[in-house]
Amino acid sequence: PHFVVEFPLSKLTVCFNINGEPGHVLRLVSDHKYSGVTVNGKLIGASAPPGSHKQQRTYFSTITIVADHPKRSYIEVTPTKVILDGRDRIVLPCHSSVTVDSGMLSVAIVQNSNVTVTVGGNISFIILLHQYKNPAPYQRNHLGFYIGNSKGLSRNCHGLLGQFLSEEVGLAELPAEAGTKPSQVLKVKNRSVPVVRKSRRIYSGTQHVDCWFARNNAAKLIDGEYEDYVTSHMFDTGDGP
Amino acid sequence: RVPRQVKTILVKETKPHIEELSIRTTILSRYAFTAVYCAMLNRHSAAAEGLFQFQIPAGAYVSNFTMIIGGRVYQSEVRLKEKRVKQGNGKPKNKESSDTSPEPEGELFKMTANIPGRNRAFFLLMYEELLQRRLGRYEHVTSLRPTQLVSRLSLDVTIIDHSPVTDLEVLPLRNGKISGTGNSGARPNTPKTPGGRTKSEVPVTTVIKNEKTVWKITFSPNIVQQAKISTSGILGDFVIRYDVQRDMGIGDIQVLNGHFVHFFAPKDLPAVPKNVVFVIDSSASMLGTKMRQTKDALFTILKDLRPGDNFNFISFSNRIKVWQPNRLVPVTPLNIRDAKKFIFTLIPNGGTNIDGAIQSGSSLLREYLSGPDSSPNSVTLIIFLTDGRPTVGELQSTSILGNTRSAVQEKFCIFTIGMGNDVDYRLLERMALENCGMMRRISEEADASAMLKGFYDEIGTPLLSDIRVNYTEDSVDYVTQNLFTNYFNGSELVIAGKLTNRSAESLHVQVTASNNDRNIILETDVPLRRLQIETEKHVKAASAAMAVGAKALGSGVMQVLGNPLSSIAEDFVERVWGFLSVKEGLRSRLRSQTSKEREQHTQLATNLSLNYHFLTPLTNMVVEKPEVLLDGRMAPAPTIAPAADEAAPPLNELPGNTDKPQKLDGNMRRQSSSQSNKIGKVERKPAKKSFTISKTSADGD
Repeated sequence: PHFVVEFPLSKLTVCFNINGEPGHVLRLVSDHKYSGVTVNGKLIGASAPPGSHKQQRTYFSTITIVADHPKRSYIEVTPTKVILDGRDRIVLPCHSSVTVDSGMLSVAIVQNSNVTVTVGGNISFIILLHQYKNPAPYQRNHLGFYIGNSKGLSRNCHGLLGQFLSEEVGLAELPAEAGTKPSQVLKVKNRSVPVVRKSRRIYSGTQHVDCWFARNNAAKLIDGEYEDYVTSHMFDTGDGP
Repeated sequence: RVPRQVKTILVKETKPHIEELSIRTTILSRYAFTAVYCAMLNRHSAAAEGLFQFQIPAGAYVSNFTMIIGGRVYQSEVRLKEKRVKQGNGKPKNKESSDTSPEPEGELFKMTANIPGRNRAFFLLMYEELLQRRLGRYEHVTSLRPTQLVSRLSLDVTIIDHSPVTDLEVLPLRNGKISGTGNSGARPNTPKTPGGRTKSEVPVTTVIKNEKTVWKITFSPNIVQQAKISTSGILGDFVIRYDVQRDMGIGDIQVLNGHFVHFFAPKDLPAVPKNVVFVIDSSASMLGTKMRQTKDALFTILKDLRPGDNFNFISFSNRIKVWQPNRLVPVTPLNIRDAKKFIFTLIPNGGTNIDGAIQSGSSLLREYLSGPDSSPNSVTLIIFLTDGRPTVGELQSTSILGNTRSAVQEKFCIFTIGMGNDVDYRLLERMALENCGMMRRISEEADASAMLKGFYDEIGTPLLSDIRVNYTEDSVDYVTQNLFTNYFNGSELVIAGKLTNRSAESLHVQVTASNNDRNIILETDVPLRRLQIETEKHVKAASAAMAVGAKALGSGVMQVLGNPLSSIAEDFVERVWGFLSVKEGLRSRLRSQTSKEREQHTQLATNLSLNYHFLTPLTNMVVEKPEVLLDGRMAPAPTIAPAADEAAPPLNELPGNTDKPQKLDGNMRRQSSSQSNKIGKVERKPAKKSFTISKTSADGD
């Protein structure tokens, strides 16, 4: 999947790719100890790479959200259904619009379009449903995960996306060596990450965003390595590395 | 080879012989059309009286009856009940007093006609019913009781559904007494038919699956096979059960010719906890089997209560005994054990104080609901069982009903069960209808234990409460009931209506409901054109099946009548709407508090009954009978056609046989409009929302 991180205070947008392996579960947001929210995403692979020179792509097949308050609830979103598991279980199909609201937790499906999960009024996630009518071999029905409102998440929030929610970054230019152009580096958490300018399409391709791209599975940009964010199961709520 | 015994039976038969009895049913999206064709031969030279009788399901309405005798066609007419006609009338026998009593479990349609010597008579009866989903199944019952051995007996049932049919079962013939037709709630403990073949003793049932959504079931025992089951021609009920695939979505909507029908039965929902008080008759008349079977059922029901439920028991005779005074208790092993002790010690004696019992039960629930322990979203109900009329305390039905309404205060629902023949079923039905419940009757001979448990199973698992179904404002009209207090697991909510704009692209449907502590909103845009095309496809399949059925039915009759089934199918969504509206009108009439209100509902239900040719408690079916001379010949008839023009219809009567939808009269329009105003209309179109969110994301291509 492609990751995009917006730093509103720095007015910078950074992007990176983490391909991972089909079957991996990536921790996207981890704030279990404080707000009680954890978001994980499971990867699937396409049946064929898009071209001979490219590697196989992976996509999110399932996004799981665990919310601890007021009581522990498990939400599992796939391109076709949403399973809401708390004290009891509700299975909601994605082909019709459904809203389930229990005060502190609400799940709203807009038919075949997106699922909004709101926790406690100030945390919300939007999961886009990408469904292909006639998929090519390298395309799979998959999900896109967007953070709608992160005000309720703590400063200690972690995960591949969560760790950047309260961060400031800066951009610096490295002087050019002979015969080369000057290169850009991103200053984040006292680390310098070489980046290049790229453009990404988001929101199902309806919008473009210009971002600073960090190569090599976001090496140095994220704390640790991406493998540290691979969790053991879909509802794992262990703290970040 | 026909055995000698069977031949002897046939030879000894003095009444006209049924040469053929063919029953063809087409169930199109849960709406069942049945045509019964009977050919009767009078072998003797003298005229003889032929009796055609057929048991129709309790919830069905007869829509046509035609006789052909001596080459003449006698077609029925549906008229206002008040209008007395000297000629023969083919109303169901049990319906004679049905104007004031609730529907019995099954109704026997009876028609006698003189058949000239050495002549044949043909009878064609048609009825329609909307199958109700109970305990997760639709049940279709056909009574096979021709009362004599029949040379050619065949039953064909074709099921065509929008959604794939699942769990189709053909049960062994339900023999014995004429039993309930699906109202019982009891499910015989029969195995699923392996490979689609029944385990009945008669190896003649076949189930053929034609394609994904079309099933055909045939049953045609020859005369020898019939004799093996019963030499008296009482074969029993042929029962088919099935369900269709469904999910947690908005449900199944079908659109045809400006009408729609919406079937809503979501699954994968957790049960809502319930607060239930069982109010059980322990008067002297319950002594013996009734009390034993009631106790058996209550013991089983106790096991089925869920951990979140709260309950109590009240027994009533002259004395009213409350098991746990002033409270409801949670389901714990200790409470269950104590409750069993209470049930065990119930000893029938004394009279029947219905009013006192309901007051006690209501007061228990009111106090519980206003206390701190009650959950606002749980479902609260009384299950009331009696086998008799009120004999102690308040005896007047109207006072009991008034007292009940005041006691209930629309805070909970009352489900009533009557056992046996000495029950005021009208009182029980009104009590249930006025308090968002249902009524069931358990006949004197039935297995009360199984039926009581069956009824509890139907209402024991509430999944949603306060269900409201809305459609785009100004797009629909004359919508049938769209607010429901509860939705129980295994049941189905059905709503029908008219589309005001047939050419509209889509219809926005929204269902709001509560499930325990959650509010659920389901909404979708229904593509009307696509649905119309799909429904037409199914209608075509049904018409084809009906055409085959009609061909098999006696060509003489069909030459005369055309293929009435086929034309009915072409408007089946409208007929579902008509059917539901009549049922609703009759229910509202029973519930009405003032004579003016009652008159309005009567008028509405009557007009619709006449419009759709339904034989209901408000209408009569009138058919001219042939006159046969003493020498056995037919009397010359003044007219060949049925006597449709004998009398001008009354001013408030709608013309009967029209293909196009009738314009409704002013009363109905006003009423439906006010009903429509009451229901919330959807103005918001959710479509695909545009939302402002951060770019922070993890997404694919």
